[in-house]
Amino acid sequence: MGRIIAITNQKGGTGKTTTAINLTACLAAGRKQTLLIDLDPQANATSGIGINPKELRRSVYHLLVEQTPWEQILRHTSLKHLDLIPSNIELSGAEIELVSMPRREKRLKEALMPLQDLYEYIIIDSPPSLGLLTLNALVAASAVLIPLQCEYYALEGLGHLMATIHLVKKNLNPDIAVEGIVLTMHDRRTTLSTQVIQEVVSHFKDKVFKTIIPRNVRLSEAPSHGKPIIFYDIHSPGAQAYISLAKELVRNAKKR
Amino acid sequence: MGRIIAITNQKGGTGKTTTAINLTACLAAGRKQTLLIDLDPQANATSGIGINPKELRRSVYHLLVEQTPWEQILRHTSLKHLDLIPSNIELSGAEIELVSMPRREKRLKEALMPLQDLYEYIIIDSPPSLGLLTLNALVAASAVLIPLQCEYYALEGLGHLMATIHLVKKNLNPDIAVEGIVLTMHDRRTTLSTQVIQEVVSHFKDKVFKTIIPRNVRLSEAPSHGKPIIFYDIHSPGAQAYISLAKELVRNAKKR
Ligand SMILES: Nc1ncnc2c1ncn2[C@@H]1O[C@H](COP(=O)(O)OP(=O)(O)OP(=O)(O)O)[C@@H](O)[C@H]1O
Ligand SMILES: Nc1ncnc2c1ncn2[C@@H]1O[C@H](COP(=O)(O)OP(=O)(O)OP(=O)(O)O)[C@@H](O)[C@H]1O
Ligand SMILES: [Mg+2]
Ligand SMILES: [Mg+2]
Repeated sequence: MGRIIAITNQKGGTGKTTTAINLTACLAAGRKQTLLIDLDPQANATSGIGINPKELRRSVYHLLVEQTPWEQILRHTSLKHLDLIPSNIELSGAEIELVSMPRREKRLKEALMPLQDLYEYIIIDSPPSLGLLTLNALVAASAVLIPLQCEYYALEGLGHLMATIHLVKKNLNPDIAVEGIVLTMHDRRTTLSTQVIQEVVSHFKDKVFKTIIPRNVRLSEAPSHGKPIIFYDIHSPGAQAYISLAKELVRNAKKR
Repeated sequence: MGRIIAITNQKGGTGKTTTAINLTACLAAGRKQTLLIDLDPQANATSGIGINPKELRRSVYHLLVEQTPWEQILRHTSLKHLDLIPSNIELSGAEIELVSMPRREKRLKEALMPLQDLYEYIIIDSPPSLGLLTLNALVAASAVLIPLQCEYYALEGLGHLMATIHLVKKNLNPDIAVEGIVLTMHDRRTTLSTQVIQEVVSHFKDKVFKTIIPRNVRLSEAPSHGKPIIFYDIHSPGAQAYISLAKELVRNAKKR
Protein backbone atom coordinates (compact mmCIF):
# COMPACT_ATOMS: atom_id res chain seq x y z
CA MET A 1 0.00 0.00 0.00
CA GLY A 2 1.52 3.32 -1.12
CA ARG A 3 1.90 6.21 1.29
CA ILE A 4 -0.19 9.27 0.39
CA ILE A 5 1.50 12.49 1.49
CA ALA A 6 -0.11 15.94 1.17
CA ILE A 7 2.26 18.89 0.75
CA THR A 8 0.29 21.68 2.35
CA ASN A 9 0.60 25.23 3.64
CA GLN A 10 -2.03 27.94 3.11
CA LYS A 11 0.68 30.60 3.15
CA GLY A 12 1.55 31.47 -0.41
CA GLY A 13 4.99 30.96 -1.92
CA THR A 14 6.52 28.78 0.81
CA GLY A 15 7.92 26.17 -1.60
CA LYS A 16 5.06 23.62 -1.84
CA THR A 17 5.40 23.03 -5.58
CA THR A 18 9.20 23.13 -5.55
CA THR A 19 9.17 20.51 -2.78
CA ALA A 20 6.51 18.37 -4.51
CA ILE A 21 8.40 18.23 -7.82
CA ASN A 22 11.87 17.71 -6.41
CA LEU A 23 10.94 15.26 -3.69
CA THR A 24 9.02 13.06 -6.15
CA ALA A 25 11.87 13.25 -8.66
CA CYS A 26 14.37 12.12 -6.01
CA LEU A 27 12.10 9.28 -4.85
CA ALA A 28 11.69 8.14 -8.50
CA ALA A 29 15.47 8.39 -9.06
CA GLY A 30 15.78 6.06 -6.04
CA ARG A 31 13.53 3.61 -8.00
CA LYS A 32 10.47 4.12 -5.81
CA GLN A 33 7.34 4.00 -7.97
CA THR A 34 5.99 7.54 -7.43
CA LEU A 35 2.85 9.48 -8.41
CA LEU A 36 2.66 13.29 -8.24
CA ILE A 37 -0.81 14.87 -8.03
CA ASP A 38 -1.19 18.54 -8.95
CA LEU A 39 -4.19 19.85 -7.00
CA ASP A 40 -3.55 23.54 -7.70
CA PRO A 41 -5.41 25.39 -10.50
CA GLN A 42 -2.15 27.30 -11.12
CA ALA A 43 -0.80 23.95 -12.46
CA ASN A 44 2.78 24.85 -11.50
CA ALA A 45 3.68 21.23 -10.65
CA THR A 46 2.40 20.16 -14.09
CA SER A 47 4.44 22.73 -16.03
CA GLY A 48 7.43 22.49 -13.70
CA ILE A 49 7.80 18.82 -14.60
CA GLY A 50 7.63 19.54 -18.31
CA ILE A 51 3.96 19.03 -19.27
CA ASN A 52 2.00 21.92 -20.82
CA PRO A 53 -1.31 22.36 -18.91
CA LYS A 54 -2.90 24.09 -21.90
CA GLU A 55 -2.57 20.95 -24.05
CA LEU A 56 -4.42 18.67 -21.63
CA ARG A 57 -7.93 17.45 -22.51
CA ARG A 58 -8.33 15.85 -19.08
CA SER A 59 -6.99 16.82 -15.68
CA VAL A 60 -7.49 16.28 -11.96
CA TYR A 61 -10.67 18.37 -12.36
CA HIS A 62 -12.27 15.44 -14.17
CA LEU A 63 -11.07 13.00 -11.52
CA LEU A 64 -12.68 15.03 -8.72
CA VAL A 65 -15.81 16.49 -10.27
CA GLU A 66 -16.74 14.12 -13.11
CA GLN A 67 -15.25 10.92 -11.68
CA THR A 68 -13.44 10.13 -14.95
CA PRO A 69 -11.32 6.94 -14.60
CA TRP A 70 -7.71 7.70 -13.62
CA GLU A 71 -6.38 5.80 -16.67
CA GLN A 72 -7.71 8.59 -18.91
CA ILE A 73 -5.96 11.30 -16.87
CA LEU A 74 -2.62 9.91 -15.76
CA ARG A 75 0.47 10.99 -17.66
CA HIS A 76 3.95 9.51 -17.74
CA THR A 77 6.75 12.05 -17.24
CA SER A 78 10.20 11.97 -18.81
CA LEU A 79 11.41 10.38 -15.55
CA LYS A 80 11.21 6.64 -15.12
CA HIS A 81 9.12 5.68 -12.07
CA LEU A 82 7.40 9.11 -11.92
CA ASP A 83 3.83 9.60 -13.18
CA LEU A 84 1.58 12.64 -12.89
CA ILE A 85 -2.09 13.44 -12.41
CA PRO A 86 -1.95 16.90 -14.03
CA SER A 87 -3.91 20.08 -13.38
CA ASN A 88 -5.07 22.93 -15.56
CA ILE A 89 -7.19 26.05 -15.39
CA GLU A 90 -10.48 24.11 -15.31
CA LEU A 91 -9.70 23.26 -11.69
CA SER A 92 -10.28 26.88 -10.63
CA GLY A 93 -14.04 26.35 -10.87
CA ALA A 94 -13.95 23.15 -8.81
CA GLU A 95 -14.07 24.68 -5.34
CA ILE A 96 -17.44 26.33 -5.99
CA GLU A 97 -18.78 23.26 -7.81
CA LEU A 98 -17.72 20.89 -5.00
CA VAL A 99 -19.55 22.89 -2.29
CA SER A 100 -22.94 21.37 -3.19
CA MET A 101 -21.71 17.85 -4.06
CA PRO A 102 -22.20 14.76 -1.88
CA ARG A 103 -19.04 13.50 -0.08
CA ARG A 104 -17.35 16.70 -1.24
CA GLU A 105 -14.28 16.25 1.03
CA LYS A 106 -13.79 12.57 0.16
CA ARG A 107 -13.77 12.68 -3.64
CA LEU A 108 -9.99 12.57 -4.01
CA LYS A 109 -9.65 9.83 -1.39
CA GLU A 110 -12.11 7.64 -3.30
CA ALA A 111 -10.48 8.38 -6.66
CA LEU A 112 -7.02 7.38 -5.36
CA MET A 113 -8.06 4.01 -3.88
CA PRO A 114 -7.24 1.99 -7.00
CA LEU A 115 -3.91 3.79 -7.34
CA GLN A 116 -2.59 3.03 -3.86
CA ASP A 117 -1.55 -0.48 -4.82
CA LEU A 118 0.36 0.72 -7.91
CA TYR A 119 2.66 3.32 -6.27
CA GLU A 120 4.91 3.37 -3.22
CA TYR A 121 4.56 7.16 -2.82
CA ILE A 122 1.66 9.39 -3.87
CA ILE A 123 2.51 13.08 -3.29
CA ILE A 124 -0.15 15.82 -3.54
CA ASP A 125 0.77 19.48 -4.27
CA SER A 126 -1.90 21.72 -2.63
CA PRO A 127 -2.96 25.28 -3.52
CA PRO A 128 -2.29 28.20 -1.09
CA SER A 129 -5.60 28.04 0.78
CA LEU A 130 -7.57 25.86 3.20
CA GLY A 131 -10.57 25.43 0.92
CA LEU A 132 -12.18 22.28 -0.46
CA LEU A 133 -9.23 21.33 -2.69
CA THR A 134 -6.76 21.32 0.21
CA LEU A 135 -9.36 19.60 2.39
CA ASN A 136 -9.58 16.83 -0.22
CA ALA A 137 -5.80 16.43 -0.02
CA LEU A 138 -5.87 16.24 3.80
CA VAL A 139 -8.66 13.64 3.76
CA ALA A 140 -6.94 11.48 1.13
CA ALA A 141 -3.51 11.59 2.79
CA SER A 142 -2.09 9.67 5.72
CA ALA A 143 0.70 12.22 6.22
CA VAL A 144 1.20 15.97 5.80
CA LEU A 145 4.52 17.51 4.87
CA ILE A 146 4.62 21.27 5.59
CA PRO A 147 7.13 23.44 3.63
CA LEU A 148 7.85 26.56 5.69
CA GLN A 149 9.73 29.59 4.40
CA CYS A 150 12.14 31.02 6.97
CA GLU A 151 10.06 34.20 7.21
CA TYR A 152 7.82 35.87 9.81
CA TYR A 153 4.45 35.61 8.02
CA ALA A 154 5.04 31.92 7.28
CA LEU A 155 5.53 31.31 11.02
CA GLU A 156 2.32 33.15 11.86
CA GLY A 157 0.19 30.83 9.72
CA LEU A 158 1.56 27.60 11.20
CA GLY A 159 -0.75 27.56 14.22
CA HIS A 160 -3.84 27.83 12.03
CA LEU A 161 -2.59 25.04 9.77
CA MET A 162 -1.95 22.72 12.71
CA ALA A 163 -5.43 23.49 14.10
CA THR A 164 -6.99 22.63 10.73
CA ILE A 165 -5.08 19.33 10.53
CA HIS A 166 -6.29 18.52 14.04
CA LEU A 167 -9.93 19.19 13.00
CA VAL A 168 -9.54 17.00 9.90
CA LYS A 169 -8.12 14.24 12.08
CA LYS A 170 -11.05 14.46 14.48
CA ASN A 171 -13.90 14.73 11.96
CA LEU A 172 -12.82 13.42 8.55
CA ASN A 173 -9.60 11.39 8.55
CA PRO A 174 -8.37 9.73 11.77
CA ASP A 175 -5.25 8.40 9.98
CA ILE A 176 -3.70 11.77 9.18
CA ALA A 177 -0.51 12.81 10.97
CA VAL A 178 2.12 15.50 10.51
CA GLU A 179 5.08 13.88 8.74
CA GLY A 180 7.22 16.94 9.34
CA ILE A 181 8.01 20.58 8.69
CA VAL A 182 10.58 21.32 5.96
CA LEU A 183 12.37 24.64 6.32
CA THR A 184 12.77 26.21 2.87
CA MET A 185 14.54 29.18 1.25
CA HIS A 186 16.95 29.39 4.16
CA ASP A 187 19.40 32.25 3.68
CA ARG A 188 22.41 31.81 5.97
CA ARG A 189 23.25 35.51 5.72
CA THR A 190 20.07 36.79 7.41
CA THR A 191 19.37 36.72 11.14
CA LEU A 192 15.63 36.44 10.36
CA SER A 193 16.15 32.97 8.86
CA THR A 194 18.10 31.80 11.90
CA GLN A 195 15.51 33.25 14.31
CA VAL A 196 12.64 31.53 12.50
CA ILE A 197 14.50 28.19 12.51
CA GLN A 198 15.21 28.45 16.25
CA GLU A 199 11.58 29.25 16.96
CA VAL A 200 10.26 26.35 14.84
CA VAL A 201 12.72 23.80 16.23
CA SER A 202 12.03 24.80 19.85
CA HIS A 203 8.24 24.47 19.26
CA PHE A 204 7.98 21.43 17.05
CA LYS A 205 11.18 19.54 18.05
CA ASP A 206 11.49 16.22 16.21
CA LYS A 207 8.64 17.13 13.83
CA VAL A 208 11.15 19.31 11.94
CA PHE A 209 13.13 17.61 9.17
CA LYS A 210 16.88 17.80 9.74
CA THR A 211 17.37 18.66 6.06
CA ILE A 212 17.02 22.41 5.50
CA ILE A 213 16.50 23.63 1.91
CA PRO A 214 18.77 26.63 1.18
CA ARG A 215 17.71 29.57 -1.00
CA ASN A 216 19.29 28.57 -4.33
CA VAL A 217 18.55 30.36 -7.61
CA ARG A 218 19.03 27.09 -9.57
CA LEU A 219 15.80 25.84 -7.92
CA SER A 220 13.84 28.75 -9.35
CA GLU A 221 15.47 28.43 -12.77
CA ALA A 222 14.73 24.72 -13.20
CA PRO A 223 10.92 25.02 -13.75
CA SER A 224 11.41 27.24 -16.80
CA HIS A 225 13.21 24.25 -18.36
CA GLY A 226 10.45 21.84 -17.22
CA LYS A 227 12.96 19.83 -15.22
CA PRO A 228 13.39 18.82 -11.59
CA ILE A 229 16.59 20.14 -10.03
CA ILE A 230 18.41 16.78 -10.16
CA PHE A 231 18.17 16.86 -13.97
CA TYR A 232 18.81 20.60 -14.28
CA ASP A 233 21.84 20.93 -11.99
CA ILE A 234 22.59 17.91 -9.84
CA HIS A 235 25.60 19.57 -8.17
CA SER A 236 23.63 22.62 -6.94
CA PRO A 237 22.97 23.09 -3.19
CA GLY A 238 19.24 22.81 -4.01
CA ALA A 239 19.61 19.38 -5.62
CA GLN A 240 21.78 18.08 -2.80
CA ALA A 241 19.21 19.28 -0.23
CA TYR A 242 16.27 17.56 -1.92
CA ILE A 243 18.28 14.32 -2.33
CA SER A 244 18.94 14.42 1.42
CA LEU A 245 15.26 15.21 2.16
CA ALA A 246 14.08 12.20 0.14
CA LYS A 247 16.51 9.95 2.00
CA GLU A 248 15.34 11.33 5.34
CA LEU A 249 11.68 10.74 4.42
CA VAL A 250 12.34 7.12 3.46
CA ARG A 251 14.47 6.54 6.57
CA ASN A 252 11.78 7.97 8.90
CA ALA A 253 9.18 5.63 7.38
CA LYS A 254 11.40 2.62 8.12
CA LYS A 255 11.83 3.64 11.76
CA ARG A 256 8.11 3.45 12.49
CA MET B 1 -14.46 60.15 -4.27
CA GLY B 2 -11.61 57.92 -3.11
CA ARG B 3 -9.89 55.53 -5.47
CA ILE B 4 -10.39 51.85 -4.61
CA ILE B 5 -7.39 49.75 -5.65
CA ALA B 6 -7.24 45.95 -5.35
CA ILE B 7 -3.79 44.38 -4.85
CA THR B 8 -4.25 41.02 -6.48
CA ASN B 9 -2.32 38.00 -7.74
CA GLN B 10 -3.45 34.41 -7.27
CA LYS B 11 0.18 33.26 -7.21
CA GLY B 12 1.25 32.88 -3.62
CA GLY B 13 4.05 34.88 -2.03
CA THR B 14 4.49 37.53 -4.73
CA GLY B 15 4.49 40.48 -2.30
CA LYS B 16 0.78 41.44 -2.16
CA THR B 17 0.71 42.09 1.60
CA THR B 18 4.14 43.73 1.67
CA THR B 19 2.99 46.08 -1.12
CA ALA B 20 -0.40 46.77 0.53
CA ILE B 21 1.13 47.71 3.89
CA ASN B 22 4.03 49.77 2.57
CA LEU B 23 2.15 51.55 -0.20
CA THR B 24 -0.64 52.62 2.20
CA ALA B 25 1.93 53.73 4.79
CA CYS B 26 3.72 55.89 2.19
CA LEU B 27 0.43 57.40 0.96
CA ALA B 28 -0.53 58.20 4.57
CA ALA B 29 2.92 59.70 5.24
CA GLY B 30 2.20 61.93 2.22
CA ARG B 31 -0.96 63.07 4.09
CA LYS B 32 -3.41 61.23 1.82
CA GLN B 33 -6.29 59.91 3.91
CA THR B 34 -5.88 56.15 3.36
CA LEU B 35 -7.81 52.97 4.26
CA LEU B 36 -6.23 49.49 4.12
CA ILE B 37 -8.61 46.51 3.82
CA ASP B 38 -7.29 43.06 4.76
CA LEU B 39 -9.31 40.55 2.73
CA ASP B 40 -7.08 37.55 3.48
CA PRO B 41 -7.96 35.04 6.24
CA GLN B 42 -4.21 34.83 6.96
CA ALA B 43 -4.58 38.41 8.31
CA ASN B 44 -0.95 39.24 7.46
CA ALA B 45 -1.78 42.89 6.60
CA THR B 46 -3.48 43.24 10.01
CA SER B 47 -0.56 41.85 12.01
CA GLY B 48 2.07 43.45 9.75
CA ILE B 49 0.69 46.89 10.63
CA GLY B 50 0.78 46.13 14.35
CA ILE B 51 -2.75 44.90 15.21
CA ASN B 52 -3.23 41.43 16.73
CA PRO B 53 -5.92 39.55 14.73
CA LYS B 54 -6.63 37.27 17.71
CA GLU B 55 -7.82 40.20 19.85
CA LEU B 56 -10.43 41.39 17.36
CA ARG B 57 -14.14 40.92 18.15
CA ARG B 58 -15.12 42.15 14.69
CA SER B 59 -13.42 41.92 11.33
CA VAL B 60 -14.00 42.21 7.59
CA TYR B 61 -15.89 38.89 7.92
CA HIS B 62 -18.70 40.76 9.68
CA LEU B 63 -18.68 43.50 7.04
CA LEU B 64 -19.10 40.97 4.20
CA VAL B 65 -21.27 38.23 5.68
CA GLU B 66 -23.26 39.90 8.51
CA GLN B 67 -23.34 43.44 7.07
CA THR B 68 -22.17 44.93 10.38
CA PRO B 69 -21.72 48.74 10.07
CA TRP B 70 -18.15 49.71 9.19
CA GLU B 71 -17.91 51.99 12.27
CA GLN B 72 -17.87 48.88 14.50
CA ILE B 73 -15.04 47.27 12.51
CA LEU B 74 -12.68 50.06 11.46
CA ARG B 75 -9.47 50.50 13.47
CA HIS B 76 -7.04 53.39 13.62
CA THR B 77 -3.40 52.40 13.22
CA SER B 78 -0.39 54.04 14.87
CA LEU B 79 0.04 56.05 11.65
CA LYS B 80 -1.86 59.26 11.18
CA HIS B 81 -4.06 59.19 8.06
CA LEU B 82 -4.02 55.35 7.88
CA ASP B 83 -7.00 53.28 9.06
CA LEU B 84 -7.60 49.54 8.72
CA ILE B 85 -10.51 47.17 8.15
CA PRO B 86 -8.84 44.14 9.81
CA SER B 87 -9.12 40.43 9.14
CA ASN B 88 -8.93 37.34 11.30
CA ILE B 89 -9.38 33.61 11.08
CA GLU B 90 -13.19 33.84 10.91
CA LEU B 91 -12.81 34.98 7.31
CA SER B 92 -11.63 31.50 6.25
CA GLY B 93 -15.23 30.25 6.40
CA ALA B 94 -16.55 33.16 4.33
CA GLU B 95 -15.86 31.76 0.87
CA ILE B 96 -18.14 28.74 1.43
CA GLU B 97 -20.76 30.88 3.20
CA LEU B 98 -20.84 33.48 0.41
CA VAL B 99 -21.49 30.88 -2.33
CA SER B 100 -25.20 30.70 -1.53
CA MET B 101 -25.74 34.38 -0.66
CA PRO B 102 -27.55 36.94 -2.87
CA ARG B 103 -25.25 39.49 -4.62
CA ARG B 104 -22.32 37.39 -3.40
CA GLU B 105 -19.73 39.20 -5.57
CA LYS B 106 -20.97 42.71 -4.72
CA ARG B 107 -21.02 42.61 -0.91
CA LEU B 108 -17.70 44.42 -0.45
CA LYS B 109 -18.60 47.03 -3.07
CA GLU B 110 -21.84 47.84 -1.24
CA ALA B 111 -20.13 47.92 2.17
CA LEU B 112 -17.48 50.38 0.96
CA MET B 113 -19.89 52.91 -0.58
CA PRO B 114 -20.16 55.07 2.56
CA LEU B 115 -16.38 54.98 2.99
CA GLN B 116 -15.46 56.27 -0.46
CA ASP B 117 -16.16 59.87 0.51
CA LEU B 118 -13.99 59.64 3.64
CA TYR B 119 -10.74 58.40 2.08
CA GLU B 120 -8.62 59.40 -0.91
CA TYR B 121 -7.20 55.86 -1.29
CA ILE B 122 -8.80 52.56 -0.30
CA ILE B 123 -6.34 49.65 -0.83
CA ILE B 124 -7.46 46.00 -0.64
CA ASP B 125 -5.00 43.16 0.14
CA SER B 126 -6.31 39.97 -1.55
CA PRO B 127 -5.66 36.29 -0.68
CA PRO B 128 -3.67 34.02 -3.07
CA SER B 129 -6.65 32.67 -5.03
CA LEU B 130 -9.31 33.73 -7.51
CA GLY B 131 -12.22 32.73 -5.31
CA LEU B 132 -15.14 34.79 -3.99
CA LEU B 133 -12.99 36.97 -1.70
CA THR B 134 -10.72 38.13 -4.53
CA LEU B 135 -13.78 38.48 -6.78
CA ASN B 136 -15.30 40.84 -4.20
CA ALA B 137 -12.11 42.91 -4.30
CA LEU B 138 -12.16 43.08 -8.13
CA VAL B 139 -15.84 44.11 -8.18
CA ALA B 140 -15.37 46.81 -5.51
CA ALA B 141 -12.22 48.28 -7.08
CA SER B 142 -11.74 50.67 -9.99
CA ALA B 143 -8.09 49.67 -10.40
CA VAL B 144 -5.95 46.55 -9.95
CA LEU B 145 -2.30 46.69 -8.92
CA ILE B 146 -0.48 43.39 -9.60
CA PRO B 147 2.67 42.58 -7.58
CA LEU B 148 4.77 40.15 -9.59
CA GLN B 149 7.79 38.30 -8.24
CA CYS B 150 10.68 38.13 -10.74
CA GLU B 151 10.27 34.35 -11.00
CA TYR B 152 9.12 31.86 -13.64
CA TYR B 153 5.94 30.54 -11.93
CA ALA B 154 4.77 34.11 -11.23
CA LEU B 155 5.04 34.89 -14.94
CA GLU B 156 3.03 31.80 -15.84
CA GLY B 157 0.03 32.87 -13.79
CA LEU B 158 -0.17 36.39 -15.26
CA GLY B 159 -2.17 35.40 -18.34
CA HIS B 160 -4.86 33.73 -16.24
CA LEU B 161 -5.07 36.77 -13.94
CA MET B 162 -5.49 39.15 -16.90
CA ALA B 163 -8.18 36.90 -18.37
CA THR B 164 -10.06 36.93 -15.04
CA ILE B 165 -9.86 40.74 -14.81
CA HIS B 166 -11.23 40.92 -18.35
CA LEU B 167 -14.19 38.67 -17.40
CA VAL B 168 -14.91 40.78 -14.31
CA LYS B 169 -14.86 43.90 -16.48
CA LYS B 170 -17.31 42.36 -18.96
CA ASN B 171 -19.78 40.81 -16.51
CA LEU B 172 -19.50 42.45 -13.08
CA ASN B 173 -17.55 45.72 -13.01
CA PRO B 174 -17.15 47.79 -16.21
CA ASP B 175 -15.03 50.38 -14.34
CA ILE B 176 -12.14 48.09 -13.48
CA ALA B 177 -8.77 48.63 -15.18
CA VAL B 178 -5.21 47.41 -14.64
CA GLU B 179 -3.37 50.19 -12.80
CA GLY B 180 -0.05 48.45 -13.31
CA ILE B 181 2.30 45.56 -12.62
CA VAL B 182 4.85 46.06 -9.82
CA LEU B 183 7.95 43.91 -10.10
CA THR B 184 8.96 42.67 -6.64
CA MET B 185 11.84 40.82 -4.96
CA HIS B 186 14.14 41.74 -7.81
CA ASP B 187 17.62 40.32 -7.25
CA ARG B 188 20.15 42.10 -9.47
CA ARG B 189 22.58 39.20 -9.18
CA THR B 190 20.38 36.59 -10.91
CA THR B 191 19.82 36.36 -14.67
CA LEU B 192 16.35 34.91 -13.97
CA SER B 193 15.21 38.23 -12.48
CA THR B 194 16.49 40.18 -15.48
CA GLN B 195 14.91 37.72 -17.95
CA VAL B 196 11.51 37.95 -16.22
CA ILE B 197 11.65 41.76 -16.21
CA GLN B 198 12.50 41.87 -19.92
CA GLU B 199 9.65 39.51 -20.73
CA VAL B 200 7.10 41.48 -18.66
CA VAL B 201 8.16 44.87 -20.00
CA SER B 202 8.10 43.69 -23.63
CA HIS B 203 4.58 42.24 -23.14
CA PHE B 204 2.90 44.83 -20.97
CA LYS B 205 4.91 47.97 -21.90
CA ASP B 206 3.62 51.06 -20.09
CA LYS B 207 1.43 48.95 -17.79
CA VAL B 208 4.61 48.14 -15.80
CA PHE B 209 5.52 50.54 -12.99
CA LYS B 210 8.95 52.08 -13.47
CA THR B 211 9.68 51.51 -9.76
CA ILE B 212 11.07 48.02 -9.19
CA ILE B 213 11.06 46.66 -5.60
CA PRO B 214 14.43 45.01 -4.79
CA ARG B 215 14.78 41.91 -2.62
CA ASN B 216 15.64 43.50 0.74
CA VAL B 217 15.70 41.55 4.00
CA ARG B 218 14.57 44.65 5.96
CA LEU B 219 11.18 44.31 4.22
CA SER B 220 10.73 40.81 5.61
CA GLU B 221 11.94 41.82 9.08
CA ALA B 222 9.58 44.79 9.47
CA PRO B 223 6.31 42.77 9.92
CA SER B 224 7.69 41.01 12.99
CA HIS B 225 7.88 44.50 14.58
CA GLY B 226 4.36 45.38 13.35
CA LYS B 227 5.73 48.34 11.41
CA PRO B 228 5.74 49.43 7.77
CA ILE B 229 9.24 49.73 6.32
CA ILE B 230 9.31 53.56 6.47
CA PHE B 231 9.04 53.35 10.27
CA TYR B 232 11.30 50.30 10.62
CA ASP B 233 14.21 51.41 8.41
CA ILE B 234 13.57 54.47 6.26
CA HIS B 235 17.05 54.36 4.69
CA SER B 236 16.72 50.76 3.42
CA PRO B 237 16.43 50.06 -0.33
CA GLY B 238 12.97 48.60 0.39
CA ALA B 239 11.70 51.81 1.98
CA GLN B 240 13.12 53.98 -0.80
CA ALA B 241 11.43 51.76 -3.43
CA TYR B 242 7.98 51.95 -1.82
CA ILE B 243 8.28 55.74 -1.38
CA SER B 244 9.03 55.98 -5.10
CA LEU B 245 6.13 53.60 -5.95
CA ALA B 246 3.65 55.73 -3.97
CA LYS B 247 4.84 58.86 -5.78
CA GLU B 248 4.51 57.11 -9.15
CA LEU B 249 0.96 55.95 -8.33
CA VAL B 250 -0.13 59.48 -7.37
CA ARG B 251 1.60 60.99 -10.42
CA ASN B 252 -0.10 58.49 -12.81
CA ALA B 253 -3.51 59.40 -11.37
CA LYS B 254 -2.89 63.08 -12.07
CA LYS B 255 -1.96 62.39 -15.69
CA ARG B 256 -5.34 60.87 -16.52
N1 LIG C 1 14.88 26.98 -2.06
C1 LIG C 1 14.56 27.87 -2.99
N2 LIG C 1 15.48 28.75 -3.43
C2 LIG C 1 15.15 29.70 -4.34
N3 LIG C 1 13.94 29.84 -4.89
C3 LIG C 1 12.98 28.99 -4.51
C4 LIG C 1 13.23 27.96 -3.55
N4 LIG C 1 12.07 27.26 -3.37
C5 LIG C 1 11.16 27.83 -4.18
N5 LIG C 1 11.70 28.86 -4.86
C6 LIG C 1 11.01 29.78 -5.78
O1 LIG C 1 10.15 30.58 -4.97
C7 LIG C 1 8.86 30.71 -5.59
C8 LIG C 1 7.82 30.09 -4.66
O2 LIG C 1 7.99 28.69 -4.59
P1 LIG C 1 6.79 27.69 -4.98
O3 LIG C 1 6.07 28.19 -6.16
O4 LIG C 1 7.34 26.33 -4.99
O5 LIG C 1 5.91 27.89 -3.67
P2 LIG C 1 4.41 27.42 -3.45
O6 LIG C 1 4.23 27.30 -1.99
O7 LIG C 1 4.14 26.24 -4.29
O8 LIG C 1 3.59 28.69 -4.02
P3 LIG C 1 1.98 28.76 -4.13
O9 LIG C 1 1.54 29.16 -2.74
O10 LIG C 1 1.72 29.86 -5.15
O11 LIG C 1 1.50 27.42 -4.56
C9 LIG C 1 8.96 30.02 -6.95
O12 LIG C 1 9.22 31.00 -7.91
C10 LIG C 1 10.14 29.06 -6.78
O13 LIG C 1 10.81 28.84 -7.99
N1 LIG D 1 11.05 42.93 -1.66
C1 LIG D 1 11.13 41.98 -0.74
N2 LIG D 1 12.34 41.61 -0.27
C2 LIG D 1 12.47 40.62 0.64
N3 LIG D 1 11.43 39.93 1.15
C3 LIG D 1 10.20 40.25 0.74
C4 LIG D 1 9.96 41.28 -0.21
N4 LIG D 1 8.63 41.38 -0.43
C5 LIG D 1 8.05 40.44 0.35
N5 LIG D 1 8.98 39.77 1.07
C6 LIG D 1 8.77 38.63 1.99
O1 LIG D 1 8.39 37.53 1.16
C7 LIG D 1 7.28 36.82 1.74
C8 LIG D 1 6.10 36.91 0.79
O2 LIG D 1 5.63 38.24 0.72
P1 LIG D 1 4.09 38.58 1.04
O3 LIG D 1 3.63 37.81 2.22
O4 LIG D 1 3.96 40.05 1.07
O5 LIG D 1 3.43 38.00 -0.27
P2 LIG D 1 1.88 37.74 -0.54
O6 LIG D 1 1.70 37.78 -2.00
O7 LIG D 1 1.07 38.67 0.28
O8 LIG D 1 1.72 36.23 0.01
P3 LIG D 1 0.31 35.43 0.09
O9 LIG D 1 0.14 34.91 -1.31
O10 LIG D 1 0.54 34.35 1.11
O11 LIG D 1 -0.74 36.42 0.50
C9 LIG D 1 7.03 37.47 3.09
O12 LIG D 1 7.68 36.72 4.07
C10 LIG D 1 7.63 38.87 2.95
O13 LIG D 1 8.11 39.37 4.17
MG1 LIG E 1 2.52 25.91 -5.63
MG1 LIG F 1 -0.54 38.21 1.55
